[in-house]
Amino acid sequence: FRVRGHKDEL
Amino acid sequence: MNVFRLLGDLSHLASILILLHKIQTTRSCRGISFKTQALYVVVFLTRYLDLFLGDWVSLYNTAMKLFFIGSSCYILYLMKLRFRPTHDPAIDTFRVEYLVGPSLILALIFNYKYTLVEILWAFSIYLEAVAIMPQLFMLQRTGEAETITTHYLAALGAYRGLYIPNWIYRYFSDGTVDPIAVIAGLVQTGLYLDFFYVYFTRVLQGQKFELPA
Repeated sequence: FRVRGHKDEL
Repeated sequence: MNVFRLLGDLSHLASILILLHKIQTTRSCRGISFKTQALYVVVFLTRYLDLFLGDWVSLYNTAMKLFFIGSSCYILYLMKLRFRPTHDPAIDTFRVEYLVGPSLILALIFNYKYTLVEILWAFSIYLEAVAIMPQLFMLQRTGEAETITTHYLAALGAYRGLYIPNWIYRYFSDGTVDPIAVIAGLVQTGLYLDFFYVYFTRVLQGQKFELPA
């Protein structure tokens, strides 16, 4: 899996 | 977007509408922590900076962000000006610097990139996780709450709780994990466990929210 910020979440 | 995420967001939306309804109909902000509400304004302003940077996600995303910023500021206005006499600072005594300070330090250590926007984003995630503490502390101190206030808290707690299955879903569906959001989200949800116990065993059985002395 890739680690990244879920910037589409609120 | 999956069903858990959507239900979580709707629950968040509902919590704010319940809070506004409580303040407007009782014409009072009794039992609501001003400090918690002020922390949410800080959380939304620091997280949704991307609104002003042109990183477009979707109309849904932008509309929700604007709603959360707008409604949280409006709640502060209601508490501080409109219904000021109904707010009792003497029972809202949690020290917010114990929440803001560590959140800032954590954001400086654990973030996805050393840029101002990323550090503020991580800060907002950490601060949101603990922003409810002044409210829960106030509840603990007074030992009781109006039923409508407990519905507000339940909807707010359900929101981050529902994000957890959403993250599990995303791990399998798009193969991405956001450890900052996940760890903070688990802490945030954990803070509500005591509250939810009383909410389910008393309020939903038609009884008043009262903590044992």
